Amino acid sequence: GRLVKLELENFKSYKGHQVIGPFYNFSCIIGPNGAGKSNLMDAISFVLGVKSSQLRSSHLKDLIYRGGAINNSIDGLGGNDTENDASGPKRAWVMAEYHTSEGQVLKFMRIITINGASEYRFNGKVTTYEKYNKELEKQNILVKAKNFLVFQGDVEAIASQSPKDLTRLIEQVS
Amino acid sequence: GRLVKLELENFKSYKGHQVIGPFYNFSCIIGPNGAGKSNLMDAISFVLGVKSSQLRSSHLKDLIYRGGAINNSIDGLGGNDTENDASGPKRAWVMAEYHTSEGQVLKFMRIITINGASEYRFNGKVTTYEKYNKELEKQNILVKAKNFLVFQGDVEAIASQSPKDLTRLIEQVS
Amino acid sequence: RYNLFYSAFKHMESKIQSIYEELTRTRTSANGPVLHGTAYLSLEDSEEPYLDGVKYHAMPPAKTFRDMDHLSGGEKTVAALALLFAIHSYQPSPFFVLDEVDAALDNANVMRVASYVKRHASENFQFVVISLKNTFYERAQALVGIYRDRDVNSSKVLTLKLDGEYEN
Amino acid sequence: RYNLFYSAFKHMESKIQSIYEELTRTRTSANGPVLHGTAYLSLEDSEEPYLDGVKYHAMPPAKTFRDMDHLSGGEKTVAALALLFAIHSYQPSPFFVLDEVDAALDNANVMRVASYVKRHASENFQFVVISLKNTFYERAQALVGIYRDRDVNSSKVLTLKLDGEYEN
Ligand SMILES: Nc1ncnc2c1ncn2[C@@H]1O[C@H](COP(=O)(O)OP(=O)(O)OP(=O)(O)O)[C@@H](O)[C@H]1O
Ligand SMILES: Nc1ncnc2c1ncn2[C@@H]1O[C@H](COP(=O)(O)OP(=O)(O)OP(=O)(O)O)[C@@H](O)[C@H]1O
Ligand SMILES: [Mg+2]
Ligand SMILES: [Mg+2]
Repeated sequence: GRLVKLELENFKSYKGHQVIGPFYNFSCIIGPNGAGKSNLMDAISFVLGVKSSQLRSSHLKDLIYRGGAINNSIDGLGGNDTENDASGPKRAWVMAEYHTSEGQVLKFMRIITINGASEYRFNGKVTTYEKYNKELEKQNILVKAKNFLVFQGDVEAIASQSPKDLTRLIEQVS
Repeated sequence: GRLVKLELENFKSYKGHQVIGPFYNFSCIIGPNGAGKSNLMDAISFVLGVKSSQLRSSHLKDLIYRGGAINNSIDGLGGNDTENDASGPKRAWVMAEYHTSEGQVLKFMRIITINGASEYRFNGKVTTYEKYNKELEKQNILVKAKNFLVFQGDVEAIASQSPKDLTRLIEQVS
Repeated sequence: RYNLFYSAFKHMESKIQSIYEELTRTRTSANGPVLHGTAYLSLEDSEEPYLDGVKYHAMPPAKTFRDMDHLSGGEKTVAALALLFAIHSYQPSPFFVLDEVDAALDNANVMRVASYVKRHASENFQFVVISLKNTFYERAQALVGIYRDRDVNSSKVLTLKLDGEYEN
Repeated sequence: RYNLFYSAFKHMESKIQSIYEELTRTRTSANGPVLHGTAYLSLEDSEEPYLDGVKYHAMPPAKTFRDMDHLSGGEKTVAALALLFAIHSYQPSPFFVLDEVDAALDNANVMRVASYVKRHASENFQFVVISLKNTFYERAQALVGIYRDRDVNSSKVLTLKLDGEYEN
């Protein structure tokens, strides 16, 4: 099976509702520094149930889009306090559409609110994290092992991890 | 003043005696992966008195060139044990030639032997580490602060260092 | 538990060499031989494997046998990718997400890794790769371009299928 | 001790903005305005500066004011270089050695950083930079090419002055 498209609303630097995709067998995400490429990887990790600490955020609520004052310093002019809206969105969600090799369409969705509560939906129905994760494991998506997600800056450490860590990783996939 | 040239003998991947330079105001070190670029930075750091743990080596003797068995696996052929010389060099040294802005030529040299002993020479005369470091400090080369050496992979961490660390760095240069 | 671990280890052990070979194959000159690296896994204590640990060794082509710690940045990246793909061969997750794994690679290694991904990407082994290097992304089937829309202070997305179709 | 620290801090504080501005100056479109980032240092506890610490803040152009931790890889690299150059301005070591600091930078940022280095390199501020990106090294005065000589199993060096002279 494979990941076909992603929908997100107010997730990190993605304001409002956006649809991303389709994803092909080999898709490349490109763009300038600070555009939001790693945030897109965070969106994929988030919808799979990865904890916020792995998504460069100390609290889940940091994952919700925040506008805030923009730094519009222009040569010759000072000042930069525009659009200082403290009234940003109160929730964010990501939905991943996954097609199994038998042609079934699965929808995984995760929603967070400003008070940090997480809600999981599988094919539109609210469910527990355990059941949600079970459905992912049926597709061989083992989030605990995370051997298929390589975050920015982490690749070299994989080669020099200790024998203990490597053993634990092999245990998680066996 | 500035660094003009480097001479080294049996330092890391540099076999035998080699002269590197001249260095200009803006020199770029280029070459394929594994060629020896970071080893050259290690040579510069080494001659300034930086500890071996910062040079990706647990012991000083790892800094001495070692030939060893070469992996010459070729498509279709197996095996790879050639030139298995356990009799490699027993010492290594690096010498940096530095020209002060008044036109004086200074030579800093550091030698290590297989048993890990370090020897420092300033303008050809053996001296203690303290005196050697004093001569470097006269040229504003503050090795303790290391604010002028950025090792591979370390640059991002400089921006997100803790206020305590940043304070300590400013103290070291003040 | 021991049997599960052991069969996983044996499987990865059998795969790691051919994967690393494919990622390190280099022709030294136009008519020269094709060199490649050597990689293997070993058990520190083969009586009780999950007591001590699995050690990974990788030697780039024409290099001496050294500790993994002495590999350069680029050499470590290639060795790491080979290990990841070997683990995947035992327990194939349907997709990989890789964030700028090519940052430390020189052009030759970027091409080898991108060609490996292109060769192995399929319906059941999907790759989503973030890269800044055109030598990498020009080999993809499709691009997901992210830009910052300053007017609305938000990230925006464009998708481009590389055989010409344009979707938004 | 306090006075020394304070004068160092004051000096860096006065320099950091102009350095970060030079590293982040972007023209958004052909006739558009030139935007730049904002950076400053603040004392967490101004009574006793070396009790608590100096905090560094950097905001890329047209971005919101956020914690340094939320910056992207490339944004952090640029902020880090600005800080290093600000510290250097107070206590100028004669040379800098930078090892692939451009690994996380996109082409526009590589050009800005390389141009900064080119503009500031001098007799008393020398740069030795390791880079894999031609956008960076083509701006250098001279190249030090490192290659591996397989026959003797050793690193070797060639020096090339970019205005044409060739030395070995
Ligand atoms: N909750 C949020 N709301 C709005 N913007 C956010 C939020 N969280 C992070 N950001 C912004 O997202 C930007 C970082 O994006 P990201 O890390 O995805 O960049 P990137 O494209 O990966 O860049 P690079 O190529 O440098 O790695 C930062 O500038 C940060 O301010
Ligand atoms: N004492 C030594 N004797 C011989 N070779 C050594 C020694 N120490 C390290 N090496 C070799 O040096 C090589 C690494 O060189 P280095 O880290 O300088 O590469 P690099 O040019 O920086 O590559 P990259 O672009 O990937 O960062 C390794 O392959 C390692 O085996
Ligand atoms: Mg990123
Ligand atoms: Mg290196």
